[in-house]
Amino acid sequence: RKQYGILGLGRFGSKVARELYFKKQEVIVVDHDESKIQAIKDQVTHAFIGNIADEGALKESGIADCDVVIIAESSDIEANIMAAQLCKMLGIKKVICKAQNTVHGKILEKLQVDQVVYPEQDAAIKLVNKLASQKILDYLELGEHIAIIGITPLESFIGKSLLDLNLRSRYNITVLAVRRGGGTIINPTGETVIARGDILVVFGEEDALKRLNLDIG
Amino acid sequence: RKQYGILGLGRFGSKVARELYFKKQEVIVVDHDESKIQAIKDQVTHAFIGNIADEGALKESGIADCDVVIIAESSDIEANIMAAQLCKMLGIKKVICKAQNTVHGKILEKLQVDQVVYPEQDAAIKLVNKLASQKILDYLELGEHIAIIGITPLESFIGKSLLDLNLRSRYNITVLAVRRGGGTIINPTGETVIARGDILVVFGEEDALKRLNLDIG
Ligand SMILES: Nc1ncnc2c1ncn2[C@@H]1O[C@H](COP(=O)(O)OP(=O)(O)OP(=O)(O)O)[C@@H](O)[C@H]1O
Ligand SMILES: Nc1ncnc2c1ncn2[C@@H]1O[C@H](COP(=O)(O)OP(=O)(O)OP(=O)(O)O)[C@@H](O)[C@H]1O
Repeated sequence: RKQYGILGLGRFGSKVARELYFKKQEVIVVDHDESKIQAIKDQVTHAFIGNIADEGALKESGIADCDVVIIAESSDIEANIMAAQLCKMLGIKKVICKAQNTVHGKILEKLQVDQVVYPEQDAAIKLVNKLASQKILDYLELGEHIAIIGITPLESFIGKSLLDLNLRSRYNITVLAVRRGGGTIINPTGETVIARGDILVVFGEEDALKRLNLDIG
Repeated sequence: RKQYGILGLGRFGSKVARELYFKKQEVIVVDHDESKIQAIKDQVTHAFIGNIADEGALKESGIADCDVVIIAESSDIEANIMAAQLCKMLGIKKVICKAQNTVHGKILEKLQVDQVVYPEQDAAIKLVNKLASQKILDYLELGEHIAIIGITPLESFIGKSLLDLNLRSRYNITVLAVRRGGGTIINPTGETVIARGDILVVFGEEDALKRLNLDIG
């Protein structure tokens, strides 16, 4: 079980915090707005009133001991960047930052954060793809119980072709792609032979994926 | 070619406007902040300074003649709701609204808007799914040139089985699901016979999908 820290309780940060806690993770949140802390304290492990750009606050709150920190505050770019740099200096293994725009995002990349998130821009692209591709019908959401995941193959898969493995009949999943070396084979044919080190990108209903995962261990 | 109206030039609204214009659509935007209008006017068809909650402004700007209006302003809930109601009254065919939270979203649903968007909350769920499903590895983004789309089958597909059609070899695409009647067959087997009225949910690289679409016409 991992310890997650969330800095800033806007819509994105609050949702990340509550969802992680719901998934039984340890969640510490920091915000300088007392009303936000009061509103969320029963829905997370610990909630602290503090300045995310202050090293002392990050240490006292336990953010400094987290495995993953999500910097969700993005209107105050300075606070966001300072917090990112502090988290890197404190040795946080994984730092994820919401960025206000691409200039902000590029700065964060130079600080070597692990991931930059652009919620509004991503939602805009998704909506535009849906609206402006009528000739091909719209991008269809397949539903919440469907997933695409990456798995390392079972020992028993190595050296066998996809046709032989027949994963669709056995597990009701589809192999969408095989990641190998630095590249990706999209829609691999049945002749594709699974090699050690491959990552199979599979699509299916959650139950089917769970069954496959149990076998994979 | 459709006429799109965007009300409010935050990160989401600005991105929607620029992306639609880039896709050669007609784009009208309204914002009461002159600097935002100045910044975007060369990247859209028309940009107007105005109050999105004012019927006169919606008419003068041409928003009232749009096929689709996206209400992208969401901090001022009153302005967002007023604009939504005005758009419905003006007979706009499709009204899409960004909502600040689910209470706001429910109000918009009662106004019968066509779609409510929650960019920050959706991004949070996507990130949490990526972070908190380690046992099955993380949800892998396959890249920007991959898509999942729904298509109506060619006349020549009707009555044939997926095995016969062999779409993977012919078009390098995978059929992930078949929508039929009110339901969806996930990962259909090769024996599945395509019927009139089916919608095929297909996965592949954009070029492959374009090739398929050209055939579909
Ligand atoms: N220096 C800071 N220290 C601690 N908390 C801060 C600091 N600056 C801002 N916050 C808090 O960060 C939270 C979110 O900030 P932000 O301005 O990014 O919101 P937002 O852009 O509306 O977020 P979202 O788009 O996710 O809803 C607020 O609750 C605010 O109190
Ligand atoms: N009544 C109004 N009439 C016209 N424009 C408005 C009105 N109210 C706000 N705006 C404009 O809407 C824009 C975006 O508003 P909003 O406060 O929703 O931004 P935001 O939450 O930061 O958006 P995003 O999360 O997409 O970045 C601003 O450019 C603002 O000038």
